[in-house]
Amino acid sequence: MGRILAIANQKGGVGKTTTAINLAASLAVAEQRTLLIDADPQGNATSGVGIPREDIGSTTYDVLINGTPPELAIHRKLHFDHLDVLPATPDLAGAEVELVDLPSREATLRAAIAGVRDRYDIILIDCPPSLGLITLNCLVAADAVLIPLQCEYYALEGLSQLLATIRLVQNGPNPTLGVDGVLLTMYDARLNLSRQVATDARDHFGDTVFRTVIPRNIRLAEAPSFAKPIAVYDAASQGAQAYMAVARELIDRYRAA
Amino acid sequence: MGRILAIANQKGGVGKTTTAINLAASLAVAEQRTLLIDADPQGNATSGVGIPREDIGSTTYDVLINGTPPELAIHRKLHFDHLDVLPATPDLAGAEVELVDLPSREATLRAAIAGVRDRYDIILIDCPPSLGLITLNCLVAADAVLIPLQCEYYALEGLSQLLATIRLVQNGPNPTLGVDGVLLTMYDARLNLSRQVATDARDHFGDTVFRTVIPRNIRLAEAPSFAKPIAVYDAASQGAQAYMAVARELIDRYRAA
Ligand SMILES: Nc1ncnc2c1ncn2[C@@H]1O[C@H](COP(=O)(O)OP(=O)(O)OP(=O)(O)O)[C@@H](O)[C@H]1O
Ligand SMILES: Nc1ncnc2c1ncn2[C@@H]1O[C@H](COP(=O)(O)OP(=O)(O)OP(=O)(O)O)[C@@H](O)[C@H]1O
Ligand SMILES: [Mg+2]
Ligand SMILES: [Mg+2]
Repeated sequence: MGRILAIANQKGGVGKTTTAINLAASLAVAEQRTLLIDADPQGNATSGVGIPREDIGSTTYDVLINGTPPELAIHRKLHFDHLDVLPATPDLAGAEVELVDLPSREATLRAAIAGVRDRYDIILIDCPPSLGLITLNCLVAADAVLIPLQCEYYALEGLSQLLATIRLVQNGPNPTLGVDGVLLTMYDARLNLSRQVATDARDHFGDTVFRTVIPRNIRLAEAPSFAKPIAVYDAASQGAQAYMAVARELIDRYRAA
Repeated sequence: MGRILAIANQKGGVGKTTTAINLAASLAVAEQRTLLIDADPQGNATSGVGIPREDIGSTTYDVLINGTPPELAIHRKLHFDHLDVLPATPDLAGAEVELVDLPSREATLRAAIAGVRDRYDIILIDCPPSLGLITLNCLVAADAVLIPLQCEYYALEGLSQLLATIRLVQNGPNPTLGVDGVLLTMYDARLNLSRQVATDARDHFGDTVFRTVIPRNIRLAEAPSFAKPIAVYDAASQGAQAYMAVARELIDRYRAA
């Protein structure tokens, strides 16, 4: 029974997509059957992992709104045998409004992907930078949240809003929603700001914070322009090594549980 | 008659808030009567410019949904005589759904702020990282858009969606909406990626791209944790000098027009 993880944080540009793509690829390298769902109308996970716009058929929008079975929209074995991807396009933005009038509107995604869950060991969902109905659907569909936390001030400030939303979901449509981890991203050990945010996060979240920290590494920012996960673009880079270490840490946490 | 500029880009983390706060402060230093409107439920512009949570009375939400006159919600003379701010809090997120049922829902902000327009030379609106109803309201209320463009791949990729939305607004509720400028942000001259994105942007936008480029500068990321614009936190920094230069460039463009 695949574990579903929502990669969520309403603060923009904190590394949600970079984490979703590269953690998914690293898990696939570690022989975990992995599905990456792009739930962001920007479609960055779709282009960054290497699905060209012209190859896209059905999308997350179709699965959510038109009842398309996910297995008809999923692209299989991207770069690795164990990496499948459900792509998104900008028309997903329409779902924010179209979902409003549906009965149990926030549980639409959970119902839509229930049928494919058993084919995977882990399902990662890349969320948009907002706490609207699309992100709500991801939090209701998920077993847990993985929170990428950029080591900067506004990102830390926004955490309380995210945690408040997670609590609302736990008190409502998804009582078993957990937080599987907080991942520090774009960390620069030379900067006071980075060190300070990391200390604050560990004080606040304790062991939930991954031991592995993702450093600021230009190869991670270059990889999407080559439409490849970092494990393919530059496996020896610090960025690739860090995401591989996160994958191992996550697998160990699940084994230990 | 104040010119209204929406600082917009649905891509997260590209420097919208950093530009809104620091351009507003620089314009105030240059004796332009300036209003900064925070239209993002994250409230980063509100905290970053220095309005503590406990000092906030009425907000952008009240002006938009409850019909509160903006002059009752505006905080005057923040750090500079010519800098006023209309603050936001997380309850603004509710407006995304509440606006759906209003008649002429996308023109609500334009009507709400019409009465204060004449008191200012320039009004800057910090937009959230999405193309939903709140951002739509900002584009309809604005005379023009200022597009912060982070010098990275996903930011460049997202431009076509933003331009498509601007065209929709021009063909509908706001035919005179212009683009007053594209501002390159977090530019690092040592990186190929930065130089490449800058070249692509100038090829595409020509003179609309500001000559001034905002460098990646840690002082800009530190300033919000001290609740001050960069012009107050560290006026000698490269970040402060760059935003001052953008303010001058913008004023010159308006004078020349
Ligand atoms: N560790 C890193 N080192 C350097 N650059 C990074 C790193 N992580 C992400 N980036 C770059 O920073 C930018 C923001 O990252 P990304 O797009 O993954 O964030 P996001 O949270 O998904 O953004 P959005 O809120 O728009 O969805 C991208 O240009 C990305 O390539
Ligand atoms: N030129 C710069 N140099 C260094 N850091 C910067 C610069 N501009 C912005 N930052 C930092 O980068 C992060 C993203 O910037 P900011 O929050 O202004 O972007 P945004 O587009 O408003 O994000 P959102 O999409 O969440 O609203 C912040 O932590 C900010 O302090
Ligand atoms: Mg993203
Ligand atoms: Mg912002």
